[in-house]
Amino acid sequence: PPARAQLISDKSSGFLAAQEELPSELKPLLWLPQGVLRGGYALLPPLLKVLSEQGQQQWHSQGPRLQPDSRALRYMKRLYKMSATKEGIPKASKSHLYNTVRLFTPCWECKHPHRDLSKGDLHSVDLLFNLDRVTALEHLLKSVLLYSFDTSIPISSSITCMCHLSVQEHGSPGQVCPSISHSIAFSLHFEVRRRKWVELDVTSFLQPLIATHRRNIHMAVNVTCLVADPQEDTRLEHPISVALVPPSLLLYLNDTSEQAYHRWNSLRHRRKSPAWPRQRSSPTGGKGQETSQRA
Amino acid sequence: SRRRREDKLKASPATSPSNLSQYFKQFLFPQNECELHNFRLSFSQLKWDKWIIAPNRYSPQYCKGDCPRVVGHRYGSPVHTMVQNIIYEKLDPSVPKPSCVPAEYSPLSVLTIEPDGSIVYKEYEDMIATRCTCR
Repeated sequence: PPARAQLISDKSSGFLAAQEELPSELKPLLWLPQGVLRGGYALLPPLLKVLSEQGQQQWHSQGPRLQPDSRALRYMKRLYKMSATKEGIPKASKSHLYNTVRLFTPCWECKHPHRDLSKGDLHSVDLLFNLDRVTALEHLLKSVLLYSFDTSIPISSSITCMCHLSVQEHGSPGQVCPSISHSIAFSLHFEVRRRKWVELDVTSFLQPLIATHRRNIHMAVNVTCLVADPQEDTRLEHPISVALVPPSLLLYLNDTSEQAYHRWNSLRHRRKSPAWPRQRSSPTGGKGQETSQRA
Repeated sequence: SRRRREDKLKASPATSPSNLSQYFKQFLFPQNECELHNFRLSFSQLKWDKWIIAPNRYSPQYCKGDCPRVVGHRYGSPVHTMVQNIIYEKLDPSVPKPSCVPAEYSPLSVLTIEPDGSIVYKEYEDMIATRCTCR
């Protein structure tokens, strides 16, 4: 019906922009409840494209995807192994409340190399993260700045750092210098040897920005690190600021749309469904089991 | 008559127990009854492995086979299924017989690279058929 076609042309959510890429004859197929379209389903468009005969060529011919940072990819593969089985079935665990995890590498960063050994080693960067892929139905559970170390650079084993975060707000377009909306400082101690990654929890800090569906987050991060064991010579050949790789932003989200898997929902669904689907019965065993089940 | 019986026995040797169960099976279950079948694919066959990082293999499974005439609770089918069968057989053959379709699914976790280069881990509902029914 025309009303539905109207829905598709609505530009209300970033995800719909991706629909433009679909071949025209697929558009009518795409009438799905708003929830799904806003669901930002990476899998839907290509599944639909494969259904149209020339989908194959188009899908290949589509412009190359930006390749992610290799460290980020390694981290997400490790997260996948912790969250799902080899067959891809989500693992049930109490801490596993999220059904979506997004990792963003900064669109750009500018480092401010600066060393003052009396105050320790300062690692200061300006970062811009573009969050266009976060959909209106994905609610933030936890956000983390993910630091990794360039392990080829020898640095002291245990380190204590003070971290100072501030977010720049670009109010009116004409505004030249960004006003700092809010900042946060916290200290953190970790043993480099045992860790490749250091996670800075910035949930409370970013919650208000992500709740208002901010598309771009411009953040300045100053990390001042002191070598923890004084015996060691503080004049490090390689300051920590060289070893720290600019951080990625990790968002643990709960996607509330229908296509996403909801743990609590699957339990409710099992209890609700009246039908006893047929047990796959072998000629000998299953029969007996079925009669007892029917009884 | 005893000789005739012996001749007859010689002609048709007693069936062994295994053939017996095979013989009766055709009465208990139609040959290709509705049930879950395995199907395994890898995203590289669809040439999607450039952006779907994990899992390497995906087994969506599928349901196939004939629905017996009297399904009752055998498949968790509602009574409507039998009514539809009666309509098909007695009243109007243009009404389709009940079909063998999935009754339950399990989710799938997928790791993909988005067009902007960000990486997303997502858990999708209803991606693997786990049980079949006749409807």
